Amino acid sequence: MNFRVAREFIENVKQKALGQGVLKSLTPGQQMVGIVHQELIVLMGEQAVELSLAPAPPTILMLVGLQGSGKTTASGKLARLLRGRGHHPLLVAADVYRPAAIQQLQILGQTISVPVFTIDGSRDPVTICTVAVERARNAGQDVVILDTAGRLHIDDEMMDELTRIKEAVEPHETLLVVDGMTGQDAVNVADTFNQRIGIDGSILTKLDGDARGGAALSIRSVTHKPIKFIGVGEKLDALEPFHPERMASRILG
Amino acid sequence: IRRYDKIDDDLLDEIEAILLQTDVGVDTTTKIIEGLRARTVEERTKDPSAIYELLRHEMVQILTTHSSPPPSLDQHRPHVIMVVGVNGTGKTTTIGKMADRYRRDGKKVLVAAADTFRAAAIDQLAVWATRAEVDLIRHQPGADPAAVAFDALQAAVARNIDVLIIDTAGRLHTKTNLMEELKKIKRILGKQIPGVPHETLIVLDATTGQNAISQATLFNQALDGLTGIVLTKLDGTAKGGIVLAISDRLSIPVRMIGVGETIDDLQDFDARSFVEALFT
Ligand SMILES: Nc1nc2c(ncn2[C@@H]2O[C@H](COP(=O)(O)OP(=O)(O)OP(=O)(O)O)[C@@H](O)[C@H]2O)c(=O)[nH]1
Ligand SMILES: Nc1nc2c(ncn2[C@@H]2O[C@H](COP(=O)(O)OP(=O)(O)OP(=O)(O)O)[C@@H](O)[C@H]2O)c(=O)[nH]1
Ligand SMILES: [Mg+2]
Ligand SMILES: [Mg+2]
Repeated sequence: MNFRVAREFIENVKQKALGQGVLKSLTPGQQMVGIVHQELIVLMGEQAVELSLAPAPPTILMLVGLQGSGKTTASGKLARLLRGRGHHPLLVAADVYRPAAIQQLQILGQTISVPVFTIDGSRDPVTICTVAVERARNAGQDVVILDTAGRLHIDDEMMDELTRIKEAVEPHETLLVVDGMTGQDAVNVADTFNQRIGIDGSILTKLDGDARGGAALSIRSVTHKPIKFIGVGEKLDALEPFHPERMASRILG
Repeated sequence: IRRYDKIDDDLLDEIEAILLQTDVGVDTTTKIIEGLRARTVEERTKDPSAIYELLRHEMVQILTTHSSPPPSLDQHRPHVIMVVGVNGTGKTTTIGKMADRYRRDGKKVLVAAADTFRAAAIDQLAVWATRAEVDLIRHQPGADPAAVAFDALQAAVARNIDVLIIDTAGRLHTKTNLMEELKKIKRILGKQIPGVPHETLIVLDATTGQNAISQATLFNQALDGLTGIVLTKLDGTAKGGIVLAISDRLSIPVRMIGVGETIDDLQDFDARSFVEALFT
């Protein structure tokens, strides 16, 4: 977690610890860990919050984030999850930059029998997303998942592109996909994405390794938006809802 | 005297904050701060800019002490480079950039698509090979990565290739079976031609925090010695300070840095400018 976030956190813990008397059954150390654990859970949003659906279909989900964070894979995972719940998702290949990005999403779509929308030869993600949503409405696809290109939060043109996509299709949820191993930079990234385009939640990926996942705390405390899912593997079934208490235990190691 | 101490302490606090913010990590930061404290006492340095200069010098030392110069290409042919690392760090893109560089330097380059697992990984490298104007060895998706590597090395010898670069699938360092797969690739190569691969580079994402230490440690162990690090995505806001901890503990030098997504966005590592960038 970001060390400024940590300092603030430590201050809260100190306050709680001083405010509480000593419980007879626990050692001060155990009690301290308990307080820290509780504080972490509170900080991370006490209970799991999941995807909300739009009042009228299609529900549009837009996945955004830095390069390589796991957006394309997460798009496939969400599509699989929603299909399993009886929805008819449409995956949209809005990354026109990365070599073979469209093929990558198409292969994932094939794996889970979910259609993937593309416009052959188009270099305009705004058009791709707009036409995709229109197509979904006509075809009765009730969830549209927009897989966007990885980009830097400090790249004005690319952040602008996201704003334009958002204005064009008005996604119900904008989800920030963050690599679970991200260090101090998590705060800058989450804050900037939230300030510039607004996010409704995030997905923390690659937590099947030994990364503590402190980025979860940073993201949550700076955006005040919930972490909705975690990625726990490369396969499309490796997506779990985010549980604050489990994350707290993990961060505390 | 008291006043001097106070200034010194505030300055050290400021420096500590900066180091922690750039992912240098607690242990290495403490070591640097203590080293700095000792030197400022012995040199009686008061001036903040002099202290900062001592600090930068110390950090450059950490980054360069154990690093030998990169291997020269005319020792053997083909010169084989194996590229490894966890998922999404920029291996495939970096290989595209490296291939182009060697080709422009007049070398005959071959790249091998040994990521036979991830969706469209081979297609992705194929695009980069075309951009870099180099040949590509590929099998079908799902093929044995060791077989691709073997095939590529044979082709490199047959075609008088100067540099062979092998792309591998991203994998988490904690996945034993995947690390075994990587060991197998290395073993197969070494059996074919002793000493191959001549370089084993780990690609680290500058946005990665302390986990990079675990990554470097385990890849280093599994592959019996990483020869270098490529630190990518330094064009973002992350500073990649974690390489200080890695240099300090494992003595693996940073060879190159990735500063963008286009073919020219690869630079040789310069310890001094890297350290200066940590403070901006
Ligand atoms: N182990 C593990 N790997 C993951 C997870 N999520 C994604 N990956 C891998 O991370 C790498 C990057 O995933 P992508 O889905 O291509 O990431 P991306 O954000 O779409 O990348 P760009 O489009 O280039 O920005 C791939 O090798 C994925 O298989 C996860 O939860 N666990
Ligand atoms: N901004 C920036 N992006 C980079 C850099 N290097 C790679 N990328 C991007 O990071 C993403 C992942 O790059 P890849 O080359 O697919 O990474 P990889 O390590 O091969 O990924 P896997 O094979 O899935 O493990 C792509 O969107 C690249 O364009 C860099 O130096 N700067
Ligand atoms: Mg993608
Ligand atoms: Mg790759």
